[in-house]
Amino acid sequence: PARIIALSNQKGGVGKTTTAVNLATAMAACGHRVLVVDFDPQGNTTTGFGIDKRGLAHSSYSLVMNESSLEDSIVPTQVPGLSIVPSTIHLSGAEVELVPAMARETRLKEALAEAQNAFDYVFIDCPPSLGLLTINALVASTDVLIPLQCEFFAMEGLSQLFKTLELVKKNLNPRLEILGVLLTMYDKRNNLANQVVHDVRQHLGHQVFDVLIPRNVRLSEAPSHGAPGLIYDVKSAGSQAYIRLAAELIQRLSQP
Amino acid sequence: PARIIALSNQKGGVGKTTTAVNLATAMAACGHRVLVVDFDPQGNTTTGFGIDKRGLAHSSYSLVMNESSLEDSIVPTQVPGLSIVPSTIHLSGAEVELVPAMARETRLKEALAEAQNAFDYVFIDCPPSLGLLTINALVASTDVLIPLQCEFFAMEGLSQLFKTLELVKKNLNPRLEILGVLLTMYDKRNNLANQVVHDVRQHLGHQVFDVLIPRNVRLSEAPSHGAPGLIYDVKSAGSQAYIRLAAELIQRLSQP
Ligand SMILES: Nc1ncnc2c1ncn2[C@@H]1O[C@H](COP(=O)(O)OP(=O)(O)OP(=O)(O)O)[C@@H](O)[C@H]1O
Ligand SMILES: Nc1ncnc2c1ncn2[C@@H]1O[C@H](COP(=O)(O)OP(=O)(O)OP(=O)(O)O)[C@@H](O)[C@H]1O
Ligand SMILES: [Mg+2]
Ligand SMILES: [Mg+2]
Repeated sequence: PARIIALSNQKGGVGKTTTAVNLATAMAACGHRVLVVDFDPQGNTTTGFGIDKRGLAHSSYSLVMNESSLEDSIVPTQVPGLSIVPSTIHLSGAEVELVPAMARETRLKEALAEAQNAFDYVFIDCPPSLGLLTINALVASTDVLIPLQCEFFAMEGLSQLFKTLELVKKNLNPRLEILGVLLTMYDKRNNLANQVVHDVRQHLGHQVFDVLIPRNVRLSEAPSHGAPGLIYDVKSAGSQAYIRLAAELIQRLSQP
Repeated sequence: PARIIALSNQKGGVGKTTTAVNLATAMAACGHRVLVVDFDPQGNTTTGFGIDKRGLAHSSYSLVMNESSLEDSIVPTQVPGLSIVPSTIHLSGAEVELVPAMARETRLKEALAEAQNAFDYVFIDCPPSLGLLTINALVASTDVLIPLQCEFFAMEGLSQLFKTLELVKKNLNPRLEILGVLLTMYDKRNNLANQVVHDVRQHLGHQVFDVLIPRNVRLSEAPSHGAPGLIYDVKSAGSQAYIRLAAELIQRLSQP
């Protein structure tokens, strides 16, 4: 069955989307069957693959509102072996519409049931919050990957995120595991960044990925060309880091 | 009466908190009576002023749930003339608790009524979403200031934000005006950043502040010292930009 990995951190701008887009691309490049689910109403992952949001027949909104099947909601990307469930702004309505609904926390999990045998890996990009959309993603997932900017404010939200993950694991999804914390936008010339790396590794030890994603302008340029960094500039330091991350991910998932 | 300014952008990590903390400090330094309301459950503005969230008797949560008065919810900061309504994680509960409540969109506006004569400026730091907390802040405000990172993804969300502001103005708060878009984390050596500045100024003209906030590590170091950038290092390029921004803000507000 598929490994379903949520990219989650309620702190904004820490690299959730950039990681979803580039890690999924790197995994597909290794020959795995990969699905990306854009579960953020901003739809940055959808744009990151150059998909035009106007004129989409279905999206993660219609999927989670049971208005379309997974098969109908999936569209191909320019990356061989990588498909996406795109997102539109309508998804922001789901957060309120699902509040009174039955089994509101398990809608996405049910909707992704068919993905189990069709894909090896599913990545779910979450919005910067711990609301119902993120809860749905965590309930649907086997693992959660936490991107963390090398900044002071980003560390502050970590303990709250871990508390929420505990609650989800205890009450809604006992299989949920923390795959690891990924340090992003690392600039080795910056004292604060080095301090954050040191502190986070000291506190969390092996839960922190060995791979550090460097601050690399090619990663932030890629979306304006409608392509993942790995396609826009595979030789860049950013893309190379995501390729190493894919290898470390596979190694972590194969450990007991 | 007070000018109430919401710092809002649903895109995460664009500089809402850093602008709230440093612009409010610069305005207080000019002798104005200033209140900052931390309306983000992450509580980064509260931490940005070095306030310990444990042991707070009241917060923006108790204020908006009508459990405490404004006077009881305000605490001083280390900046003369600057007070804060701090935030704790309990505020994340308000987003769900307020959904069925009466007049759920005007709770913060009612709560801030007493601020009208006690302060000259009120700054409200919003979370990275367009949910009920941000709607409450927009309804309570006379103006909205939109921080915008010089990045491609940040521009993508702008049209959605403007649509939401139109809806709020039409249906909930006819006095709401867009004070301006503030370009943040600008690095003049970065082509993408220069492209974004050019595109945004071309599209929005005078709605964009003349002042550009540069990417400046002293601004991101300051919160780890529990102080605004203007106190941590007033001579830094970041602090100086926020001082110039305060001057431009006053000039913009005095125009008919
Ligand atoms: N390693 C990197 N180097 C340089 N820029 C980066 C890097 N990773 C991400 N960025 C840029 O930083 C910004 C924030 O990243 P991104 O949008 O991926 O974060 P996010 O956590 O998904 O944000 P949100 O909370 O809004 O969903 C984007 O403009 C992105 O292009
Ligand atoms: N001009 C700047 N130069 C360098 N770093 C900055 C600047 N402005 C903000 N930062 C840093 O960038 C990160 C994001 O900024 P900030 O937290 O203020 O954004 P935000 O919009 O409030 O984020 P969120 O969406 O999570 O509320 C923080 O770690 C902050 O310290
Ligand atoms: Mg994102
Ligand atoms: Mg903030």
